[in-house]
Amino acid sequence: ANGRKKHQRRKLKANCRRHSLYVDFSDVGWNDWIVAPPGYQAYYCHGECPFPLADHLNSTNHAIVQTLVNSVNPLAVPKACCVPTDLSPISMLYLNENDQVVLKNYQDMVVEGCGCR
Amino acid sequence: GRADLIPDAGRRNLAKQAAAYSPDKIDKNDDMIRAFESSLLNMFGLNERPRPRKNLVIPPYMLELYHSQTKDPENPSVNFNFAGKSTSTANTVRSFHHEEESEAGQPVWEGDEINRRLWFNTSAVPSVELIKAAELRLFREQIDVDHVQYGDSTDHHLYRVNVYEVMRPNSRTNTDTITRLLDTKLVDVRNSSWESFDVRSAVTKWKNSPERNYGLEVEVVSPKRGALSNHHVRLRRSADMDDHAWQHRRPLLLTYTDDGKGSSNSNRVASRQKR
Repeated sequence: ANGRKKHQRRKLKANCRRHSLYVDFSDVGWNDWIVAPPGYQAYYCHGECPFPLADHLNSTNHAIVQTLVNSVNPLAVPKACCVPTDLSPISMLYLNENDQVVLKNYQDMVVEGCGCR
Repeated sequence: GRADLIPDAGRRNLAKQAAAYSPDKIDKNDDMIRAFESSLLNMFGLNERPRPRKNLVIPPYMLELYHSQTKDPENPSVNFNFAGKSTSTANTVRSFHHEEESEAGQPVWEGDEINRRLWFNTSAVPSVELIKAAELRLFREQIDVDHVQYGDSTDHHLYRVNVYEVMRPNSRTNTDTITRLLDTKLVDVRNSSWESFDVRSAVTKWKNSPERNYGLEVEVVSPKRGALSNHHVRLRRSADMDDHAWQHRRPLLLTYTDDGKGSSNSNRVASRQKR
């Protein structure tokens, strides 16, 4: 039973899901021209898309078929990929190259959901 | 001269990655990094890495707009949703201060009326962006009108502020200047406040024909000439005002534009909000 639990835990951990990724603008040296925010939680998707594809893995019909073919011939076709399926925008206040203050909304900056595609 | 939007450590790692993918094209790695940097700049709508001057003052109103836009992180929107503003599908706000060099030689006060020209260099608005709204914001300091005698007048605290587009200037005499009224407001001088004027039609014209940008003219009309100073509308820096205070009170032009990158996502955002 302990072995099965460990196995399940490892399997769940490895499945496709959203992970934390805080982008700190000072880390990339952009804090001199980006006024706000100082950084933002962007997230990223990572993990396996194992057979069988569970509902929470947010897979497409194509991903299910690709997983099936992969199970038959792993060398011919890779598994489905764990990718962002839903993204949201953020607002940024920054100084442009003319020293003008600009407020802009950028779409698709934050991962809201991941899935097997 | 290098854009260096990517830090040196990142540049080295990217070069290694590129080499792993195409070891036979090591000499082209720099090109690949430059292409990546170019896509980053394009994403931000920049031509080069900004190198801002030190001690630049951020207009408090821009910070206010930022906080207003980010107050509900659970429901982020690609387009701006500012209360009381019709910005349509705009997703970019740019702020402009007027060129103070162009003030030289202008008539300052004409009797007791303010008639002042403000010129804004709006050429930085990219041609691909559509102007959805534009406003001129003027700061007005409160004045004590209770001690001023106006006879039987009951509305002596109301001043009219007119904003015109200069259609044809005459810098020498100011007599042949042709102007077009863009917006007008009756303001109560008993309270300090910012006043907003709709100048979209003029800014749209300047974007399409920059050579026809002759600026805006602001006129303040008192209810009774000579009764009260009109200097409460902050159109120019006073001699005793320090730079910091001036930066917080000087006229500000705002453009609300749509760069065309937000509309395709609106359905997805609406769907998420519904869910």
